[in-house]
Amino acid sequence: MAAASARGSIDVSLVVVVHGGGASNISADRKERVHEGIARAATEGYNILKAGGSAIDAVEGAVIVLEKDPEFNAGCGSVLNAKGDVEMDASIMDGKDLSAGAVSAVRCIENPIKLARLVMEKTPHCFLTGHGAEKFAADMGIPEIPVENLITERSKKHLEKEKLEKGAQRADCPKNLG
Amino acid sequence: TVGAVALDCKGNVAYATSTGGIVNKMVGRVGDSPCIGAGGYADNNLGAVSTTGHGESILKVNLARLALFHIEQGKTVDEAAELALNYMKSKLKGLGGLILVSKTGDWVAKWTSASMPWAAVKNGKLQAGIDICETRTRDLH
Repeated sequence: MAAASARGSIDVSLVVVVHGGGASNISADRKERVHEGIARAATEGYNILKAGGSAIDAVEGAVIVLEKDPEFNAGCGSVLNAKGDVEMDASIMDGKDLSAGAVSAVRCIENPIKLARLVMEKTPHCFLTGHGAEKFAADMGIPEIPVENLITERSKKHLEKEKLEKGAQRADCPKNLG
Repeated sequence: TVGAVALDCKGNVAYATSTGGIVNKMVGRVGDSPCIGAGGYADNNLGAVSTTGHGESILKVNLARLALFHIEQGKTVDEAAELALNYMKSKLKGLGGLILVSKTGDWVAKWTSASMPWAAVKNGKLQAGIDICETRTRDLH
């Protein structure tokens, strides 16, 4: 089974790789915006490394760019659940000491990846979820934002189309893409 | 889903993965993104991975750590990514993609879905693509 790939060379140096999610078909008019967004994220991560930043700084910086970009389904532009609400998840891990942080089902914050990093650095835990994660965000001074700031016309259209075509969420949803 | 992996000047690697999901998903449904070993993994002895695709399938095969197991067995980054994605597809019919950087600075972006926006910077050269066999290159300096 052929799979697509792109590959780099073998000498050790600063490297950043980013992805914008497995997609079905991206329409021609969106393609340029997606290209720009993904290139901007990789450049942001690389600039952090070049300035002496760590790998964990670089991956957080790159993902923040993509969470802010409405073309990608994370942060602003996240998919909507059956209630038309946004629940976000994120995780981050440092290969140096295997430290890790994760959050799930968080709402009304701009960058879940920042909260995941705070879980890694400010708690003895690896994973906070739901209300606990939201309370931790407040304790860490992360501002709460209106959920509307995370919802785009495109994500609303997707939800309407999905509800129209497939009805309620079935347990045997097609095993293809997230 | 969005994600990133990096290798810094001290030889440390890291990953970050955020959100994604399935439109109209059940309230409370959580996919692979926050699950260490599935949505991503990072170990200086092996490399770093960030994954995307059908979350339930990625969770079941522990896709990120699976790809690094193949690195541990001496596979190239390309082989490791292909083996891991093919296992998920053959076992569960799950499609997805992953990015991987090894501790020696090799990297790969690979997918079994129709497309996956990706970008990589190394030695000041930016490469980016969305579809199979389509790569744009630009010098950042």
